Amino acid sequence: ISIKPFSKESDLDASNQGKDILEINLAAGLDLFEGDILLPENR
Amino acid sequence: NGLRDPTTRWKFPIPYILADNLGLNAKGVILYAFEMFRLKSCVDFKPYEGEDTYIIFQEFDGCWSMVGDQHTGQNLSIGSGCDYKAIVEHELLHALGFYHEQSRSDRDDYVNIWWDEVIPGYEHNFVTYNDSYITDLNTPYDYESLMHYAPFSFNKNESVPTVTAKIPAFDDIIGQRLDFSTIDLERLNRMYNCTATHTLLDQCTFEKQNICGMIQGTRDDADWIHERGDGPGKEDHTLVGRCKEAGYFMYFNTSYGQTEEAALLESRILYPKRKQQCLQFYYKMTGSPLDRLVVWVKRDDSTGNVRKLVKIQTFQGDNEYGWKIGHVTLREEVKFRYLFQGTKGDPQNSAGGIFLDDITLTETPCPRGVWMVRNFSHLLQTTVKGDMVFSPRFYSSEGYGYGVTLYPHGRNGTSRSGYVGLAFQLYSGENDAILEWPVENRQAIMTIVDNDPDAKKRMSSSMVFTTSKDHISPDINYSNIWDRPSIVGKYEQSCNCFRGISWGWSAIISHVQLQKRNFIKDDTLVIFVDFEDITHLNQTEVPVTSTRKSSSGLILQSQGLQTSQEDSHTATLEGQPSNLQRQTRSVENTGPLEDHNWPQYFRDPCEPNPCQNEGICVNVKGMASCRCASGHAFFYTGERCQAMQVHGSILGMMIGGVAGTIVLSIVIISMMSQRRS
Repeated sequence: ISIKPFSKESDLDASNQGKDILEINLAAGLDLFEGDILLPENR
Repeated sequence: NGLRDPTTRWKFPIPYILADNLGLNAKGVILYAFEMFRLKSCVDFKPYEGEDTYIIFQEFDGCWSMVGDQHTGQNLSIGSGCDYKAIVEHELLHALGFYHEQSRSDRDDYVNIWWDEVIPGYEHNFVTYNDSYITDLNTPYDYESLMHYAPFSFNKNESVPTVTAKIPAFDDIIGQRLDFSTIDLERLNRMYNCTATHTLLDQCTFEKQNICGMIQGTRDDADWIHERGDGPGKEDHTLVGRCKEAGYFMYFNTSYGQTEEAALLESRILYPKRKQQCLQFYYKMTGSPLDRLVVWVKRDDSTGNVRKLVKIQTFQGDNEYGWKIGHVTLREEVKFRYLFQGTKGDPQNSAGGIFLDDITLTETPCPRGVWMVRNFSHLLQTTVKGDMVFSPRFYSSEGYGYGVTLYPHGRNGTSRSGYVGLAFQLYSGENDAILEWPVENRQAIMTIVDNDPDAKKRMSSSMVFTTSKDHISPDINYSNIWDRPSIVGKYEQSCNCFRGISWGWSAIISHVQLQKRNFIKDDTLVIFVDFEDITHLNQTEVPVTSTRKSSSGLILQSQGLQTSQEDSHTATLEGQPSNLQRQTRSVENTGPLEDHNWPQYFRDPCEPNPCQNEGICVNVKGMASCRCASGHAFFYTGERCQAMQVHGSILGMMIGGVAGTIVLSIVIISMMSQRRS
């Protein structure tokens, strides 16, 4: 194994680094039951 | 924390639709999550075929689901940023009838809810349910559940949690999003009465004396020995010498006897459902470099006897004496055994032998890229944030060269500390001239492997993304980063090749998490990397055949969901190739068997049973064949046992009886009328 020291960070990060469900939903402006549950009308 | 109401439980397989508003990556991740359910439970999914009840996966805002079977077409949203294995699994567990873990009626015994820290107006998200409505399925509170809130849920101060565990050791476990916990699976399997999984065929740690039903070959020269690892250098792989009176493996001593002497270890007879299997095992060869470990298969010779031998793969000894992971692809369609043959290469120059441990046989594809990062603790000590290590080059089934970059302390630029980062990149390779560039619509799956010996308990961290024409970089003049590495990449001396720009995650898993499970065993971190074409998932729509009842009833307080596509009268079928599918060039003509997205024909054609009237379905070379029920008086016929017929003798007797009765009646009537006259 050869370790490469950091030089220039030209590599790209994927989106949503480690965001959890509730963070994603709150950021989307959703206010679902318990954060991610869609209730039927009779509930 | 599952719904008590049995009417909310699904019948398997669950019909599903992948709507075309989903991104390509989301579709691939959903199919990958299905495979996790199939590996670890009896839950199964099938493409929608006009059923009344089904799940339609759509891309709305956010990640959400309804709870339980609503007996209609119900939406499950995999919105932007939700296309991760664990998130899809979480939403599917809702759909299967589970609420969040911390809403159990007894949760206050286990966690503290810091009400003052909850965003005002969001307190209703911390309700508990009465045990007349939900059941814990006789399982303890599970801090490790995939269904547990993370500590910082609905918090008003960024650094102050709203949920903490009463046992502080679990504070950094609650809210894990690796995979199902052991108790998640116990509940799921209890709720749905699962007795077996769909794709786990066999596994063995050799901890028990029966060695999982394996048998010693009878025509060989020697035997494999069931041994316990005592002392340095002789630790097993299951427990790595951590436990007394435990830690067994199979051992073939190659340091005495004659060259070419062999020992054979045969598995029990196994019955495959799919057409491809992956045999994974750990082995260690400490004897001569000429020693050999050969994997064979004995399959049904079409007379019912498992005796037809086929050699599959040979592993040669070398001078590296650590545990190694082995993968062998099998393509068995009828009953078979797998065999390990140890052969002595040079007993005079051997001071050891061949070790074998932790075997897992699954009906899933083997990983194409396997990287064992040895001396990982040393690597952690000698690197700082931003330092990186490149994997060797692997080749995809199409022939693309690829690899990963490991950042032991994460990438520069991330605010998180104490995390490992992982990124994917293309390497130039021997096939580049004939391949298509830029390489789009290929799904990369990077997995940091949890090496639990029980495949059902593995909680590996998987990151998935799909290459796209939108992935561009200013460093290469806003060209696509998935173009040919010799054009857009930089020369890399360690592989004597070009390395493209990488794409990945600055912080994929914490060092604390890495130490908690079996991620690091024998001081080795194992990473799987796959890179497969999923273009065929681009357009796979079929119409919904019946009028869909709306699964509306959104309870929203601040913003409506975008439901413009909810009434889409189209449905998506897994694995149905589109006419618009791009023609791709490939080095290996491996076909769809290499795909991660198991096509329809991989599934058991007998599930669900197509035979009517209690007919028994038999899988004959991947085709369903019905064996119809037969009674004393009648029997069923037809391709699906749909037609009832009466036995000839019974029919004769019935006709004879009826005719006799009629004749007798006529005679009696005529006699009586003669008497009257």
